[in-house]
Amino acid sequence: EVNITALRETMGVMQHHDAITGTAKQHVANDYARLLSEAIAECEETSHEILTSLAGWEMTGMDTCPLTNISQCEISEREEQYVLTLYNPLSRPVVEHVRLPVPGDTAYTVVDPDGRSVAVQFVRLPMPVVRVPGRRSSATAELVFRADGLPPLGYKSYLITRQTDGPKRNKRWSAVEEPTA
Amino acid sequence: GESSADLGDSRLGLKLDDKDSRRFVLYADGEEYPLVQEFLYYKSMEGDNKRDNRRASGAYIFRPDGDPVPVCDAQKKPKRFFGLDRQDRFGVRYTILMDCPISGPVVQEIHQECNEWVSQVVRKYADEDHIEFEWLVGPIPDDSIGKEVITRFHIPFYQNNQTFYTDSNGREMLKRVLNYRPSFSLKDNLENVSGNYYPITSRITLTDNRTRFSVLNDRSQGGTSLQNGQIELMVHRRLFFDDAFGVDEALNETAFGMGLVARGQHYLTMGPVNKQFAVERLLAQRKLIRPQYFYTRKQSVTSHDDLK
Repeated sequence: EVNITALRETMGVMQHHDAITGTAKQHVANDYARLLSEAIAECEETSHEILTSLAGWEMTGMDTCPLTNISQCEISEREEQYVLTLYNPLSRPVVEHVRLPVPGDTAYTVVDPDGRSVAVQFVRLPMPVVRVPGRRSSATAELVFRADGLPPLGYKSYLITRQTDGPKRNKRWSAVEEPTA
Repeated sequence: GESSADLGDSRLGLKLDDKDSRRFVLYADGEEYPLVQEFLYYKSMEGDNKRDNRRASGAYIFRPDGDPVPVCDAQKKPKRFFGLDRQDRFGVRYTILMDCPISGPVVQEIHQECNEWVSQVVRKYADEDHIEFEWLVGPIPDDSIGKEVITRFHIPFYQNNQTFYTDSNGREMLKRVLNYRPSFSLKDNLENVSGNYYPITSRITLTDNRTRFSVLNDRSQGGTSLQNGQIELMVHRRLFFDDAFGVDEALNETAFGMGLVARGQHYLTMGPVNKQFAVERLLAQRKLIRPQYFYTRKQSVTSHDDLK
């Protein structure tokens, strides 16, 4: 309860017409962003607790990547192995196309909860995306796969492993240009 | 190789025109429709706000100055090369970096660069019933000319009788008729563009009673249909004048000393009326209430058994 109060209150603030329509002064808009960011971070703790209770075992060390919308995620870019858990908040099964930012010259395997390898595709990021001002990321491509049948109000976890000694991936999907000034 | 750029299949697909990167052929349920998708901008009205006709476009009002201007070179020939190794006439090997299309088992994409500040990816995931347009707009140039950038989808000859539908906060769809208000007589619409703009919180739809053509968005935007077969959505604005309605600032947000860059998605669906209601509703739920992602770094998990 305590951890989700901040987001409840912030969502209340966001009902103000300036927050909805974008007519706030700039420093107020910046403050809205700060409030939301901090409140969402507080809620993450609760999300982890809920997932732990669904899983029946301690899911420790969970993180989120709020900058995935600009193709930036420290975990998917740097970790050799990690588990991606997808929680479906809808009351029916859904399919999600996962896009994870990765460095352009590495290959990964993805294993689903049943131990099956999932078909993956590496798609280079367009140069305008790579060059967005303020983006600090080593990712020049995205690892894309289809997460099938996420259960209603439930989760599925995928084991993602970087291939260190395997063949480099298909050049056709990995060609990248060097950023220019 | 260098074959034509296309996405999807005959159930739902797109084929890019050979000569003009704005033009597509849209395939939906075995039928073909010409589709034009382009980025344009409205030049924002300047003014000192002392008289009605000298009111500037700003945070509170959208007041364009004239017709929209295309952002991109209309006749720009689409690039369509893969990252293939080639050899020039001197025997030097070089690589042509692909621009489009990208094709694989999960997704097909066409990457398009319009100019230095507008680009997009058009993509179709296998077995999906929509086409995604991921736009990237900004930083809008700091040239003292306010710009309100739109993306416009147009199916020529589509007969929607100047009527379109927009959602009301993601719930029911409301009927909108060009230059018409249901509750009063609209005599002179002095603002022919903004007077027909409506909030689009999840989707905007056209129908000819046989098919439905919809664009769903990932965030609230302003949008309209100013001509039959046309849908436009505003994706970004950078203005240099205050409209004197109270905010007392021009809508000119910057980061890193430049105008903001905005990135988002539009989802295009098209098909028979009886099927499309379900397609749109389910797609809106999936895209607006997306799964949450949690990452667990390597600790004890090293194999599938550990994962289980």
